[in-house]
Amino acid sequence: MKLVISIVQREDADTLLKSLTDAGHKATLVSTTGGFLREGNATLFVGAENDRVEEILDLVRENCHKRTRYLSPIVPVTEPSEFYIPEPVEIEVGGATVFVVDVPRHERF
Amino acid sequence: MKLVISIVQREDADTLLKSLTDAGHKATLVSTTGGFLREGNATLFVGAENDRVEEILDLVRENCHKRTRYLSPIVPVTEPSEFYIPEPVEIEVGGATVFVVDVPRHERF
Amino acid sequence: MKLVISIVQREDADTLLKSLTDAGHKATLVSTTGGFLREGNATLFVGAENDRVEEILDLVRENCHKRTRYLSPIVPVTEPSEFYIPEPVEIEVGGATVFVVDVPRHERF
Ligand SMILES: Nc1ncnc2c1ncn2[C@@H]1O[C@@H]2COP(=O)(O)O[C@H]3[C@@H](O)[C@H](n4cnc5c(N)ncnc54)O[C@@H]3COP(=O)(O)O[C@H]2[C@H]1O
Ligand SMILES: Nc1ncnc2c1ncn2[C@@H]1O[C@@H]2COP(=O)(O)O[C@H]3[C@@H](O)[C@H](n4cnc5c(N)ncnc54)O[C@@H]3COP(=O)(O)O[C@H]2[C@H]1O
Ligand SMILES: Nc1ncnc2c1ncn2[C@@H]1O[C@@H]2COP(=O)(O)O[C@H]3[C@@H](O)[C@H](n4cnc5c(N)ncnc54)O[C@@H]3COP(=O)(O)O[C@H]2[C@H]1O
Repeated sequence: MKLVISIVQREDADTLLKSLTDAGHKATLVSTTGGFLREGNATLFVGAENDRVEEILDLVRENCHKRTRYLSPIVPVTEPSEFYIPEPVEIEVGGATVFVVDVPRHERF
Repeated sequence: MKLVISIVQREDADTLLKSLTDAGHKATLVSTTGGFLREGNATLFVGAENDRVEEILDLVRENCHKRTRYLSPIVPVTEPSEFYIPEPVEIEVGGATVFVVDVPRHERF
Repeated sequence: MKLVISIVQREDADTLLKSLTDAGHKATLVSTTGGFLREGNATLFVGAENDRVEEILDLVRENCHKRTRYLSPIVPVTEPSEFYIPEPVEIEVGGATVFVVDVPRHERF
């Protein structure tokens, strides 16, 4: 058995969950926060037999999309007369970051 | 060392936590959401020496109970004159789903 | 690849996140609850190449501090005339509890 841990953008979490459960997979959702942007994102835990991991990864790839975020850097105001609007910084946030972990033992009660 | 990850129903989380800590185990609770029913449930992380895993699994089995949920399916209304009340769908939610993962390295600071 | 799971006190989570991202690491934050004190704490997931784990553990050690919590035990009131103030119980909460888990497969979409 494997535990597939996928960190995805909040915008994709619902459609991903629906496509996973429609395909008969079971999943658990955790609300998480990105360490860098400090924006809310989502982490899905999907426990699956080894031979179903590829299918799960395909569903993650199909349902999760890269997006560009624009951050306006905080500008230290020096001379108020200097009218300076900095270029926003572009940050590309990937569709999904996935960790597949071994589960040597699985129980259901 | 092992990390015991137990997904349980919210109704059982408190009594399970109490019985784990009363037995001297340490645990961390995460509020989670079921992927299918979209109901709040709970996930417990318990790091434990290998020889204490059986005891933890026994406590999970004793404190977590199956429950039946009744879902009323959303009925597409065709003819308003058709008065149709569908049978609720019965879903059995298990007491606990447990993943035991190897922890080759553990540190406390 | 490894997944470094660190359970830390809420007071240290922000400075730890900042020092991790300043050093180029990526991290995801989960709000969690301690099983014993039932206080809010924080769990960080950091996926990292094997040769960067030591550096991450150093940052956790440097940014997370032990603290003492004082709990006043709940005293069953017997005779109202007995004026009894119990000694508060001292609990030392560690700076961090860290589990390092193997990640045999990692994908980014
Ligand atoms: N230290 C740093 N220096 C410079 N730029 C940085 C950075 N950390 C992150 N970024 C950039 O900011 C985006 C959002 O990161 P955030 O930490 O908010 O949100 C992250 C984080 O929550 C999670 N994540 C990604 N890789 C991770 C890893 N190795 N371990 C744990 N969480 C990870 O996935 C989200 C999206 O990550 P993604 O890589 O697609 O996109 C990242 C990346 O492009
Ligand atoms: N392999 C796994 N990986 C990750 N998380 C897992 C998991 N197996 C179980 N869980 C977690 O445990 C909860 C209870 O699952 P259980 O199988 O007992 O009870 C399930 C099952 O009877 C049914 N169910 C779940 N997914 C289904 C699906 N794709 N198709 C049909 N029925 C499903 O609905 C009940 C509630 O499911 P829900 O998703 O709301 O909540 C799930 C989910 O949060
Ligand atoms: N093996 C493990 N698996 C999963 N999570 C773990 C863990 N070891 C530690 N943690 C997490 O780290 C927090 C701090 O633990 P620490 O051992 O430093 O500090 C602990 C410890 O000094 C004491 N404590 C915890 N459990 C106890 C128990 N069963 N009996 C007596 N004292 C306990 O209370 C402090 C706060 O505990 P709390 O549970 O509120 O919060 C815990 C818990 O969320």
